Amino acid sequence: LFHARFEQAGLVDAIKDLIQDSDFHCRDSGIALRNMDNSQVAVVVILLEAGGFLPYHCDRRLNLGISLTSLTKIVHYAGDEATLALKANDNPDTFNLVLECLQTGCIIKYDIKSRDIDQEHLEIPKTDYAATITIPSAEFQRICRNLSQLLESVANEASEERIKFSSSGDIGSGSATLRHNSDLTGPIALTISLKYLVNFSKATALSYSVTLSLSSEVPQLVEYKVESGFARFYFAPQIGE
Amino acid sequence: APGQGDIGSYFFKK
Repeated sequence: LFHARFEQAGLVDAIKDLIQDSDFHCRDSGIALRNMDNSQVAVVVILLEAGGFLPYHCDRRLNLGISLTSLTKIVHYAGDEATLALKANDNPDTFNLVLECLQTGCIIKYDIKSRDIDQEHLEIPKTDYAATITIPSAEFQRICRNLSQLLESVANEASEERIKFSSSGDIGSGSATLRHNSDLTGPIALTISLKYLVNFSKATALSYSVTLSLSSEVPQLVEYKVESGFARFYFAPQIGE
Repeated sequence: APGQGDIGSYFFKK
């Protein structure tokens, strides 16, 4: 039997524009998801430890193939205040989704067919980054959204005290600068697609701060810590940098 | 997107 109740259903919203279907690996230690985005330039890794659920029960390993497109619709109509419970019995072909709206007491139940997802295994090596910078997640989202209104990609430059996001396009250029108190091994400058940063920043509601781990030769990491776990977004560097 | 690397080349299990 598997049963998990999760109070941050907004997490689904943060990844729905990146991946359509994914296996949810359910273990006694928690739930994990690791998947490449549709355009094969980003990887989403989510870990939710068992302690973040009330309750959590999983007595055997289970892989649930879930359509995030469908899950998003279900969660969206329940509203932000809803809790989401996943249940599965010994039949791995179907699982139950139970949404509970705390304010009204309304309970919505679904029986969902598990999807057979042909998912390749991704191995993520441990990496030492040139810069690891933590900034308020709301500021990060504001900067990405603001710059993306007019421009397509952003150059990140980080020095010991400040991180600068600057961008230029047909209409001109723009930049935003933020103070930070993080450690850098040296100054760094690299270019990232704003479209993807805007997507990653949809996880803003999950955490007060976001950590950017940057190096020029390896995928950049955008990480949101959630209660008993994390949401990590890896993004491939531009070729020729 | 032009100039954008493929994430699979970094993370796929060899």
